[in-house]
Amino acid sequence: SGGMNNERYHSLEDIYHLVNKTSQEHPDMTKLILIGSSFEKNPLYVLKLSGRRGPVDKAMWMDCGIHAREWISPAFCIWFINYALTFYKEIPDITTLLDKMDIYILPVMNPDGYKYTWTTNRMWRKNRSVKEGSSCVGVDLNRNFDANWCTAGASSNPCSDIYCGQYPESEPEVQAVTKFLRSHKDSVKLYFSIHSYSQLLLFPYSYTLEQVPNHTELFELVQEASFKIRRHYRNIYRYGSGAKTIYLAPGGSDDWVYDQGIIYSFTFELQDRGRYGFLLPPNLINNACNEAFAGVKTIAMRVLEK
Amino acid sequence: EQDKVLSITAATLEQVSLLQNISRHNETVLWQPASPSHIAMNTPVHLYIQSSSVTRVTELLQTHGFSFSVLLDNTQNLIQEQTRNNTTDPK
Repeated sequence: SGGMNNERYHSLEDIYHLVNKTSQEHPDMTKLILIGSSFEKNPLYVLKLSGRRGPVDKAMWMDCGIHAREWISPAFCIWFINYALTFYKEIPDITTLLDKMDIYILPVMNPDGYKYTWTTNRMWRKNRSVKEGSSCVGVDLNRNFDANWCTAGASSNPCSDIYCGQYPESEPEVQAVTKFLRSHKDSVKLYFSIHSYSQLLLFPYSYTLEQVPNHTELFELVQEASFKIRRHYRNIYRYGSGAKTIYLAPGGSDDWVYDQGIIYSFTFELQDRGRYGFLLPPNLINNACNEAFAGVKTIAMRVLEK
Repeated sequence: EQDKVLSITAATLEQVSLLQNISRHNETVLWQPASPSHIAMNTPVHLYIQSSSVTRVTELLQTHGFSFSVLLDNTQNLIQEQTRNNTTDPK
């Protein structure tokens, strides 16, 4: 009892506990990987999910909780882990995914910020790094990747909510992720970054209005995902490239991943579109996760076919 | 007054500039877009306002003819609901 309850948010300590417990209870399907630590030395755990089969050469990455206040994002990663382990060999979609590829899940990429939203300021966005000479705290981790870093759409002001940091990959959280993905570039074919809010299915680029070479292909993938969500959950997700759909935002994870050669790279913005925003009530978590999973699944199955 | 979230739409460049100034105030938090520099005409801006500033900010918006509505009337209730310690896990 009490463990994987989808109808509530989980504190950072709860998430660490859940992830550790899950890896102990499912040693045949999971592996806990420590990829680094945050500025305040909280661990960055990735849970690797695999089907009960031999090794495969394909993998998918999903990170949640880059922005501290976007609580539905870590909630979705936890929901996804629970769904995968509960319904493997019971439901065809998740069984196919786990039989054909490994899935790396980072439930909280910004643990310091997440903790801060539970204890001090519910609206905090950035991480909690401090630098000598500035009284302002935190870097926007989704402006800190080495992708047209700190150009239009990011700020060099340490007090800004979209502060890009002192230099690309200055933040340990970003370094941990890029180091892991660089070393798994040959297997990771598909990347998802989960954010909130405003219900969007986005793909590169965000750092320029120019189109990626496979723009049409990515557009068709998010379009199909959006149609599925609308048909099954009667909810509208807009879709398109980041810069054109919302605004210019350099230094983002999906753009960096794309430029590394992982050409199926997506950012989802989950529920809702403003009514509750970052304060999505707990009783709406399950629905938000179900429709997000419909999007992830639709794209992942198509990419597997490719 | 409680902490609130307003949806505000700027109809002129002057209103855009004023809204950017308001959203930089430390008793407000911009929810959408991510930064004041992204505020544009005829695009809803979602702004979280601390209880102590609600009256002042709404009066300012009314004085300058902004179109706005209340998205969330009492954020504290939701925050309490979210952080309620209802776990039965004895870890």
